[in-house]
Amino acid sequence: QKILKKNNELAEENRQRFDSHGVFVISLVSSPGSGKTSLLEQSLTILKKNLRVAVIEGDVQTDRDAQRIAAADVPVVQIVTNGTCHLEARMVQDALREMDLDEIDLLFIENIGNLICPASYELGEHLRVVIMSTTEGEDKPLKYPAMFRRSQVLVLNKVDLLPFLSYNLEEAKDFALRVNPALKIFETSCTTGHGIREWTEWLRSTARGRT
Amino acid sequence: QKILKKNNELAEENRQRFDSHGVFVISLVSSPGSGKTSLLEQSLTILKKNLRVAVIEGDVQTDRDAQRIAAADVPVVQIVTNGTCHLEARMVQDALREMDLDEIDLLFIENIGNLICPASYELGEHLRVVIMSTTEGEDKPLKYPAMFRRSQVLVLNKVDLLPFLSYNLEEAKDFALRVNPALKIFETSCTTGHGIREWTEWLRSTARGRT
Ligand SMILES: Nc1nc2c(ncn2[C@@H]2O[C@H](COP(=O)(O)OP(=O)(O)OP(=O)(O)O)[C@@H](O)[C@H]2O)c(=O)[nH]1
Ligand SMILES: Nc1nc2c(ncn2[C@@H]2O[C@H](COP(=O)(O)OP(=O)(O)OP(=O)(O)O)[C@@H](O)[C@H]2O)c(=O)[nH]1
Ligand SMILES: [Mg+2]
Ligand SMILES: [Mg+2]
Ligand SMILES: [Zn+2]
Ligand SMILES: [Zn+2]
Repeated sequence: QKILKKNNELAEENRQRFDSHGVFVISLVSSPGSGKTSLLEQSLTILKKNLRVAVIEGDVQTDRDAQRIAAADVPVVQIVTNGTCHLEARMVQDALREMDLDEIDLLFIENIGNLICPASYELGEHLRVVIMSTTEGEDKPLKYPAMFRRSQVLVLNKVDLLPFLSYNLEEAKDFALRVNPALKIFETSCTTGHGIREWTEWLRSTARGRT
Repeated sequence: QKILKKNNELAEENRQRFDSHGVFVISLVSSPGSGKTSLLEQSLTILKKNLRVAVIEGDVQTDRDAQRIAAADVPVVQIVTNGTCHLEARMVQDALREMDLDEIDLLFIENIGNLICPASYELGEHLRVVIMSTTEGEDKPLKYPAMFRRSQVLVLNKVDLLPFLSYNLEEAKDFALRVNPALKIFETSCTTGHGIREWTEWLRSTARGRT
């Protein structure tokens, strides 16, 4: 538990730095392949029209996700953990050395694909967004509750696949709200663009209210 | 590293116990929602016709998966880790107290939905099977390589959804074989039953060859 205490101190340092530079920070968590990078690709194209955006990518191996973000013409720093299954505040602090916070309005941190231990490691973000895909089953909020409890937003992604699944969207939302009644829920598709505008508009107004 | 060394000693004890009772043990790993429990439901219905099968379920919270296995009329023990993101050999050893190995030919262990740290914890199994869903993207073997490297079989599940995805099945297989050229690969669908017979036949003959 000493590790978590130390991590939370560094997270608080990160947060103070973000606040002093007026940067609003959002972290994305999910199972591997739920669509974190895809949601970033869709959202950044819209947000960067009038906001200065940047991304910190976290992965166990490869910089493939950072390459996708760089291809969208957005500044990105890739953290490769070489095995650690979650990002820590210290890693984010190191990554910030490569960024100029005075040039950023909105900073996204894509965490490692893992629904469990990233929930315990604050990074200094203002908002944690958990993404759940319609292809993963309705029961994930009940089976992996800590992540849903410690997030403020749930994005239910891949709704374009609903016609081909026996997925019960209302039940999945009910399970999520049972674990965390305060969750704000968006439904999106990164392939059709469904729901991306509501999500980015909400982000824009939430960021404006904070900084 | 002392933890892993101790774990591997207990895993070896488990393996010797399995061998002395003639039980063939298969562990299933994947991201959350790839279809571990669904593959068990489909496979056990076929295998239990002429083999004595049993399951150890591992989850962070709930016994929902064990309930699904019990509903298929198969003996099952549920391990609830209350937060630990992987099963350990000690937990399996405890679960074995509730099972009579003389009554079992084939034992399945469903690990916690997590593509990262379960790769480091041997449980005493003869075979580790990693399941990847067509809905997660082709890149998971490259991004989460340890799990693919330490598995002997890859099951590519949810192939029924291929017509609705831009998923490149051959590329996904190529990435998996790049990480582990020895992987045996099956393509399945737990909703249409596609590939389930080949997979269960291969399991049956592999188990027969071992015990
Ligand atoms: N049909 C459909 N596919 C999607 C959607 N969003 C993402 N995908 C696909 O899902 C797969 C995984 O997407 P990624 O964006 O790489 O997922 P991720 O969460 O960033 O994955 P990791 O970083 O490896 O954990 C890719 O094949 C995407 O094309 C969606 O809304 N609908
Ligand atoms: N279309 C389709 N859906 C599937 C298939 N296999 C499983 N599913 C669905 O995928 C979702 C998750 O399946 P599960 O079997 O619960 O997955 P799991 O890997 O056991 O999940 P956890 O134990 O929570 O990690 C459910 O909604 C299943 O109905 C398949 O082959 N095709
Ligand atoms: Mg990604
Ligand atoms: Mg399961
Ligand atoms: Zn971790
Ligand atoms: Zn773990």
